[in-house]
Amino acid sequence: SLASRGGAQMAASAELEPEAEPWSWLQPPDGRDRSGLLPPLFKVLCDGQGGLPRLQPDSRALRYMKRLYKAYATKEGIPKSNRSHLYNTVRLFTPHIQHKEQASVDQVTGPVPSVDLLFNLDRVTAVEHLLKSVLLYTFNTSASFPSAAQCVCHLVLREPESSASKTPPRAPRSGTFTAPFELKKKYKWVEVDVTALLQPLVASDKRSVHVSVAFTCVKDKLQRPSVQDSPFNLVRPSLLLYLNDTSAQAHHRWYSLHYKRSPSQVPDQRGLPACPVGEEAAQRVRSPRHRR
Amino acid sequence: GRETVTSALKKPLVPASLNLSEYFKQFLFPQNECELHDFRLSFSQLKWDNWIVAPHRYNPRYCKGECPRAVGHRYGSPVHTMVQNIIYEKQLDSSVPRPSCVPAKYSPLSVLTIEPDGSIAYKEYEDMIATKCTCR
Repeated sequence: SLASRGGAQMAASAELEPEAEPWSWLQPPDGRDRSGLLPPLFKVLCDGQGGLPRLQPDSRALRYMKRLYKAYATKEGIPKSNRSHLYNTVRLFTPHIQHKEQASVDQVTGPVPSVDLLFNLDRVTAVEHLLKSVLLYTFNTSASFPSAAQCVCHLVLREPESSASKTPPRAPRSGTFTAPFELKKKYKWVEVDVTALLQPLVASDKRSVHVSVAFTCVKDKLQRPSVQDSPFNLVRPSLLLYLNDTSAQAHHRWYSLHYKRSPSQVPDQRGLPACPVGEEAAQRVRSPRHRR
Repeated sequence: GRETVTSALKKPLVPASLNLSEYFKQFLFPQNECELHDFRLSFSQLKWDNWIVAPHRYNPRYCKGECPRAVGHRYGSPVHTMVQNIIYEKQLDSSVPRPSCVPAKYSPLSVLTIEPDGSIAYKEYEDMIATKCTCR
């Protein structure tokens, strides 16, 4: 009788909203739109918003991500199991604004011109935790450059200019951040690791990153470090974020790796704890003796 | 009961008209049993190729077919499924349906998408491709 009464209520509510989309039944009864809970792919599967107008991505960036996809997944889209890292999401952002300006004077090389970059991180969701981030440079192929050069990247984090703010802009928080890296003719891409600089920003749910970037490069040991704002005409960088999406819909590699090794430990659907702790782990140690 | 046993033994095991190979075929090669089927979908068919860059082809696969009696050892079904099968076959209750052929295991799918703001995302989604069927 309980089931029939429940069924009657369901039928009644369906009559009340004949035009309701099937997927809207997944929404919580309080009617508040929590479409943020649904992963982007599922949202589109439900309401066919795939046709939304989209800004076209940078062609170089798209080429890089297609190469990354081929390295990580098969043609059918199955993630390759030979990868050991834990991120299941990689996001690439291209900078919106860039303009050159004099930045701080460097004691070694004198005034260091820098390039201002602004990245909008709106697409990073609260369930995506940052594991690694890099500035991705590629070369302007027409520029000539030596076979190799040792470079140092200087980054200064700036508070994004908010016109509405009354308080005078604070002095830029200097990301006493220098990232050495090597330029080589054979590399098409150069990654400058900026994880330490961005980790606190992404963790604090910052929506945009405003950073000034400059380089000092040494082509060979003898030469004084020369100052360039973009050595050998490096093209404006993209920002790559390697993230671990902790939502249920995302694929958790560490989970499948762990349970693949010991099939006897495959958790049944009643939600055993992800990792054996305390008594269970001790029990597992005991079982071989028991088997003997 | 000796008379009944002897009379039963005298009955032909198989109707004379039906030959043995035909008779056994129904047990050895059951038709359209519950199994995995391919369904190759291209995102351009769904007009999503403007935002899903890769993969070009997506095969979610699906489970279809009838659930035979011996669901236990073949599909790892619980005893409940056999009970439901018996209720269905003996028509003890017309509202009880035959057990259904459904996916039991899935594999993830990697997707490369262009976001509305022009950024590019590589994501791995769980449970996007059926890899094994069962009867429940």
